[in-house]
Amino acid sequence: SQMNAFDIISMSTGFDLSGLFEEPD
Amino acid sequence: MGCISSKHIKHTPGYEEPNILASETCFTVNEVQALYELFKKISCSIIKDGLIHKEEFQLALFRNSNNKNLFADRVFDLFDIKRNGVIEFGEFVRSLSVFHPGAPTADKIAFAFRLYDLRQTGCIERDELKEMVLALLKESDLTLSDDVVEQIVEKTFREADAKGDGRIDLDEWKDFVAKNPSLLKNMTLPYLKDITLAFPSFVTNTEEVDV
Repeated sequence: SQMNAFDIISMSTGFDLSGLFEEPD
Repeated sequence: MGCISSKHIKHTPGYEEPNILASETCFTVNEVQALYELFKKISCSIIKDGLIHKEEFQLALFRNSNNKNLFADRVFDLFDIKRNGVIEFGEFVRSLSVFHPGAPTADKIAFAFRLYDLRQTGCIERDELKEMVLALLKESDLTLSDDVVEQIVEKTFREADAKGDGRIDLDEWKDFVAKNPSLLKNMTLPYLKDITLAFPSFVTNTEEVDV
């Protein structure tokens, strides 16, 4: 695999804060 | 106490003036005001005290306050600058500023490093990295054998741990990120570039309250 461990970790949704800005359904 | 009515100029505990926060961050005064509307919404979602608790942070991120996630925990801890278990408005704005498209790359690199330095030893250690990968796999639907995880961690350390001492320090991390800029992808939130346009309802509300 070409991915390193940090690439895999950064796929975690907890590291993506965009959810904070989304209006609830 | 309680949620703050938009009809009264009564602020959340630990409120800081938008013009001061704007002078210390990448945001304009209007953007700080828009962030205040977002902050009020998140900080009153479960415990109505105008402070963001971990459950509220996770609820905002995942729409589910019970969704345990190692990185959401770590991000919360880094936002909680005073380490008192809650995020105040000033902490929210200062921390989000690191994620602004205009924030210095060095700040993004340092924040990501602290995020990965789980035990806050000043280095990312080999077993720490493996623990993070395993935790992520456990929390998601991804399945990788222990051998494959070991190979990935080994490969990452071969590339990142230039001194070969089994730890990635901040200088090594900076070099590694320079070669792998995609590692900072999540450190920039395009939403923040012009939050007042992205969330016009916030601006309408803040004009009523804060002018």
